[in-house]
Amino acid sequence: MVTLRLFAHLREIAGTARVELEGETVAEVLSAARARFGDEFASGLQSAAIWHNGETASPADAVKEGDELAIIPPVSGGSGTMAQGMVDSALVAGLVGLLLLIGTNLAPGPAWWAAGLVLLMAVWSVDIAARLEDRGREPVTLGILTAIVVAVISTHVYGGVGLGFSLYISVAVVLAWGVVVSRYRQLTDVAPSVLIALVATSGTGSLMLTRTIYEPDQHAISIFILAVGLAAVVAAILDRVRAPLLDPYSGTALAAVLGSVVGALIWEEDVVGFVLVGLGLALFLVVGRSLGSILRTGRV
Amino acid sequence: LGLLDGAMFAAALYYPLVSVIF
Repeated sequence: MVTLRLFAHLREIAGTARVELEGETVAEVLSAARARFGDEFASGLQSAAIWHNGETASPADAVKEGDELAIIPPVSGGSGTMAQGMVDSALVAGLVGLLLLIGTNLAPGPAWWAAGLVLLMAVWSVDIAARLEDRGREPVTLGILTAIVVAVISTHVYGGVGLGFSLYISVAVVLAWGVVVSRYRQLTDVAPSVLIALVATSGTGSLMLTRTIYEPDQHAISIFILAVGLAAVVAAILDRVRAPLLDPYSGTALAAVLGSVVGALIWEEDVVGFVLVGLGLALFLVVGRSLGSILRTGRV
Repeated sequence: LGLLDGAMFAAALYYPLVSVIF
């Protein structure tokens, strides 16, 4: 029997961190694991690093009784303790982000709100770019950050037209970066960079514009913060605790609709309208998470 | 920060969504 140690989402799929399996070689043990834990596990296995008694292993390596194989997916951070640390720092970051949005929304005038958004989008872009770098890509991080700043200024000055302009700018800045710096000329680096820049700039511009137009009278931003915050909290809980009938994605979607409706009731807004907004948010949250997962790990 | 991905995407499309509905 060989001990297989599992980390991150492979551990979640298998429902255990440690399993004993039969096999003469690394490949045989892994195929026994595939047979036991199914297709989702098998696809996760493709991008995972395999360690045999603390050394990198290849499929043909022979294994014997009492050996230990560790399967470490790229997102786990390398070991059990690291994975645990990353989970906590992600929670803290999410909470800080939420408080930042609430605080800057309460502050009068658009300046604090804009500054908070830029900070949040910058942190997110740098984080997702770092994950791409982990996978050997070279995202145009500085170009993305430049695009975010340009988006804030252009949306503040020109409103809706500025938001449209900032989308054009975010594509142009990232592409132009490749003209100046030769190592950013690979399509596999430019494409995700443009995508990150588009999401970050339109996110910044869109929330700025919504606050300018719909706050403080119509509470669209407060309801956004409530719905998305609730959805993130529910998703964070469901990622850690397995609930019957509710996976993280449907939990996120339900929480977004619920948050939106509760927000509309609290601030006495049009409930029917905000049910639709909640449904839209639910869809965007689920799609966005899948998109993020593609960018971070190359898989949905 | 995977949880933020969905939130960022939702943020990006929030203004178009709200302005279409209201």
